[in-house]
Amino acid sequence: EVMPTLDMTLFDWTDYEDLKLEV
Amino acid sequence: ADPCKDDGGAPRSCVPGLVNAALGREVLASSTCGRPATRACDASDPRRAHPATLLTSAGVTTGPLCWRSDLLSRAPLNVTLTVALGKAFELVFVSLRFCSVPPASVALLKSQDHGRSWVPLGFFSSHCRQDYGRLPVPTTGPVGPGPEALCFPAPQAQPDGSGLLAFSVQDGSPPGLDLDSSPVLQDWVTATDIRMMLTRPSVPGDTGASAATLPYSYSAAELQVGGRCKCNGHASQCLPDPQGRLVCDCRHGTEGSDCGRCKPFYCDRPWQRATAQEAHACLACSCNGHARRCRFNMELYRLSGRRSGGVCLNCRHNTAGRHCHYCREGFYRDPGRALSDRRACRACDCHPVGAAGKTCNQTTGQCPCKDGVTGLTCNRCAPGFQQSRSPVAPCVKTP
Repeated sequence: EVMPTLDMTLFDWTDYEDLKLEV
Repeated sequence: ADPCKDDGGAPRSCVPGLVNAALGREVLASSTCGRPATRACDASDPRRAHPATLLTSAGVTTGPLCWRSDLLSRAPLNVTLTVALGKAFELVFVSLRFCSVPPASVALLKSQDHGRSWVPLGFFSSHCRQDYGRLPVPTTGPVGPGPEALCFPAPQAQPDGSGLLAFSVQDGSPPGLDLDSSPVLQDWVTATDIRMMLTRPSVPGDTGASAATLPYSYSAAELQVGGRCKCNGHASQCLPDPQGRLVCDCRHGTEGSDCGRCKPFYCDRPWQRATAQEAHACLACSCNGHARRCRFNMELYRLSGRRSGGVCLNCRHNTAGRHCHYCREGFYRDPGRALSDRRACRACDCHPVGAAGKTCNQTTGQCPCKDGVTGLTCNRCAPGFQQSRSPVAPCVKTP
């Protein structure tokens, strides 16, 4: 089974602005 | 063929040939005739000059052959001849040929620091105790545990009125000492400068008193310093450097005017003089091609059983460790490339959301994944998990 890579656009960054900055 | 390598290309001890180290060197004489000019000696007239250069010029002259001191009319009747060899030599012999009756007392000295300090190599006198406060050398030769400056008989006058002072460095050294294994003997034969002090003229019916037939002058023609350019067994020749100074043509990873130290990257073990049995070459540090500098660590050298003490400095290409032999944090070893490959270490590339950290396993490259995340870089949800909207828990169990 080929698993799709994590789609960054699907994440809700509302509460994780710090994390998003890292990304 | 390279004398510093054996037939198989392995390093072996090598030494420069025996030469007259004084040949062509300037001789400083404390007294030379001709200033002011006399009927017999005129320093400004090449046909009647007797300069000290004649002592080391290999007899290439159309004028007089002998150096001559000024006329000495009162005690002390000392005249000093000094020759700088330019660099350290390992002496074999020193000789001086006199054009007149040789002096009754001569002191031979050497310097190892280019003339700053002097130590005696030997004395030559018909009155050892009176002139130098020493006993004449025993007929059985040196008896001390190490080499020492002994007092030998004064050079004898030949029927033609000349004489020869000849000194072999072995004369002052007890038999059985081996240059390879005796640091004391190595020190004994090493000299950068030679000095002869002619301290008392020979007079008929010599009693040791200073009442020579005055005025008197010393005269000599050939000063020879037989020796080998000192390279500690790591060079087969000495060559002039760009400034004209004689230096060893160093091999075996060594450098310096006497090959007396290891080259900068060749410090995996301490410098040592070569011997007939072992070349003791300086070894390059083992850095897998990722560093250009290293330093020696004695503690590591001892711990390795005296085999390797080099520590690589500034490992490049994302490598780390004493030999640049593993990958630095955030990188892992690419198994498909040689350790010496510039790209032997690959970046971990851990996923910014899926991985719990940025440092991967240095061997496998596996990043630490958050729960439910899989893949070498933690960029996928594991079977039974699906992507969530939370960057903190990017994969959640499938309902």
